[in-house]
Amino acid sequence: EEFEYDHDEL
Amino acid sequence: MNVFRLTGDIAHLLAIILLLMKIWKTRSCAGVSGKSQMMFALVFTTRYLDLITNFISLYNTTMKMIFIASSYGTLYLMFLKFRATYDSNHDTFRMEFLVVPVAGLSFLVNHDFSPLEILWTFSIYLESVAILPQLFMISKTGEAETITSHYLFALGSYRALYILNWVYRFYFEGFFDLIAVVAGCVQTVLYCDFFYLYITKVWKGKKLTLPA
Repeated sequence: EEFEYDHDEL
Repeated sequence: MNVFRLTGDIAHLLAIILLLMKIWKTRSCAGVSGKSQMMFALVFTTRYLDLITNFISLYNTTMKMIFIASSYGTLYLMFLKFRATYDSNHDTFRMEFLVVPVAGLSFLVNHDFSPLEILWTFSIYLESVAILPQLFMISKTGEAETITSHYLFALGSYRALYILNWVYRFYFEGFFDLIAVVAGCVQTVLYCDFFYLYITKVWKGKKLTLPA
């Protein structure tokens, strides 16, 4: 499974 | 975006503004740990590299740019403009005791073994402990200026509000980031002793002093 970058916080 | 995250971000922004105001108005950075501030600059730099790779929202981009710029602005005031007022004799916490283990841990425990993700993880871990030199400095001098204690209260509240945000996001969005949550809890726990002193002293109009 490919990692998806999803850091939407500060 | 929920109310906890927004108020958390506002508290974070307020903390940074309070610190810059304290230094600017008093023309002095006495009582402020340059080591904590250096680590915060490192935290923002390593976390917000995604400004180049990912666009999330105008709000997100703006806040990130403000945080990066203000952290370097603080370093400029501390180490160049008002260098003579920097209390280095009391700022003796060894940064390498935090940076080295945190760097090691970010290589070992992360969501993905890629440069950007490891740097993000490093920033999350480092942020959780970056306040220690500041707290150590207060424990050495036994006191903090009132404005500095307001700064610390706002800075500590920010991550505590983020914990509420994570609880909210877990229930309503199914979002859960174990690394951020654990580090955020550690970060908040480190402030507990300070919160207690702040509420029992500063809220009653007294200066923050440590019990002998």
